[in-house]
Amino acid sequence: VIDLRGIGRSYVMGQEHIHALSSITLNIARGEYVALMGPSGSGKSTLMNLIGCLDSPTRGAYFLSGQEVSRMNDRQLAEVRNREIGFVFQTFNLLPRLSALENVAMPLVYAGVSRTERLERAAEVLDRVGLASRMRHKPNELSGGQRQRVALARALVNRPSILLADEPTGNLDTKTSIDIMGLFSDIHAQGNTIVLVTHEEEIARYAHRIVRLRDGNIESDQVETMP
Amino acid sequence: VIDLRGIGRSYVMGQEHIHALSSITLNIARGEYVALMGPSGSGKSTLMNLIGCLDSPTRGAYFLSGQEVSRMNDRQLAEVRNREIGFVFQTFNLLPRLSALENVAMPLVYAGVSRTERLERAAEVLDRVGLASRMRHKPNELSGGQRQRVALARALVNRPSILLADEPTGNLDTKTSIDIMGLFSDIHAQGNTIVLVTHEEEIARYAHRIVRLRDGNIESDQVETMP
Ligand SMILES: Nc1ncnc2c1ncn2[C@@H]1O[C@H](COP(=O)(O)OP(=O)(O)OP(=O)(O)O)[C@@H](O)[C@H]1O
Ligand SMILES: Nc1ncnc2c1ncn2[C@@H]1O[C@H](COP(=O)(O)OP(=O)(O)OP(=O)(O)O)[C@@H](O)[C@H]1O
Ligand SMILES: [Mg+2]
Ligand SMILES: [Mg+2]
Repeated sequence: VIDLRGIGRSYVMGQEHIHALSSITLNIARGEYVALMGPSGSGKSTLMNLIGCLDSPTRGAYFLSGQEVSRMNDRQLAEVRNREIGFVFQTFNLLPRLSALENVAMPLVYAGVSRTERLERAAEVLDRVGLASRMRHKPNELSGGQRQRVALARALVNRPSILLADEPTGNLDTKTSIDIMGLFSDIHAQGNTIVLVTHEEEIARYAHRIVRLRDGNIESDQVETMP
Repeated sequence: VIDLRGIGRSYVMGQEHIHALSSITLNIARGEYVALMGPSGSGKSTLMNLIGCLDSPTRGAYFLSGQEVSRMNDRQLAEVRNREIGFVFQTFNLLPRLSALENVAMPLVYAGVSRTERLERAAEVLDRVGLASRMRHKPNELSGGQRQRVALARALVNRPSILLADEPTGNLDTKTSIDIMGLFSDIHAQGNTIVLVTHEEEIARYAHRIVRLRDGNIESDQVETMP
């Protein structure tokens, strides 16, 4: 479902060229659960943004569900992003003036869901991440780990078939992380595809395949043989 | 040096009272290295903000280096914050229009250091956290872990005697985390005081004392007997 061929992403800064990604060839089948690891600055978030159609590569081709993404028009891209993909950002990106509930309900506005149903579904998924008592809070009235869970809830509310999560447990204690990983396992068991960036080996172990980046390239790509 | 007596911090939201901290009595001597742990939402960042004089308690008293903080005027508070304390925020709080170098040099502006020396010292500490090649980048041109390290460098540039770090390795891979913890150990060895919030037991182990919070209270406070 995710088919990257010779993908590169560079930035030009004055005289310098920074190759955030050099050449990435990666194939992820529908229903896989992949952990993406690598040192700070190795290109993980850049790769996630490309997979999530939030950025375009400098070179190479990207086929999502068989369609070449660079050939899609804006409407098609917006549709794919909204329906197929749920994105948990490393920096959360919540809207500061909206409550947790309203933040989580946002993707359903684009999906044309009625207001009553939006708030019901948002409340339901916030409850699943342990935030039933915090729905009215704005982001600055929440702890770091609570904001992270709101970002996760927002990514899940539209029941996407592809979940892209960039460090979803970076601000969570062990017990809360285990709850969240349990939720991810349920989502995966329903046949969905998950790509998860993490720097913790414990968390990566929930996936069945680990792709490691180094300096913008894939250093290793291993399927776990343990069940 | 950090003496909290019956500290409480509540928020009023409509009819509800949220007790982020119920009653915290905690004494940290100069030169200690303390890890602060606890579930998401248990009050760790709230406690760090109070210790760092960035927030005032709803009840209780706080003595910093023997002086009662609530009795200090704004000038005294600003001075303490700038000279004594270095703060690494859970959300980094970098200035988006300034480069990494300028962000790190900021505290030295308040300290009245000359421009040449500011940039030299900022460059030096950025090099120590592995960001020599990223000094000209703005925060949005950096990876998550790079931003985290810029926030750390900024907290250290004024050589504070008290370092308060809220999840300083949350976005870092294992190797980079180990480098950063090595840096913290050096700072501690020079006689400085460190309070470090982390959710990772591996990281907490670098400290010699672990304080655990739960629902706004101290659940346990243990000095490690292993060297
Ligand atoms: N401005 C506010 N208004 C209301 N409640 C707040 C406000 N700020 C924080 N809280 C609540 O206070 C509690 C403690 O928050 P705090 O940020 O200290 O937690 P934490 O231990 O740092 O959590 P985390 O590990 O998730 O970062 C949380 O339950 C949070 O929802
Ligand atoms: N807009 C930009 N301009 C220049 N360089 C950039 C820009 N955005 C990112 N970079 C660089 O690209 C590289 C890859 O960044 P990326 O955010 O993908 O890393 P990462 O693997 O997610 O790191 P982390 O684990 O720290 O989050 C970094 O070295 C970063 O400095
Ligand atoms: Mg990243
Ligand atoms: Mg916190």
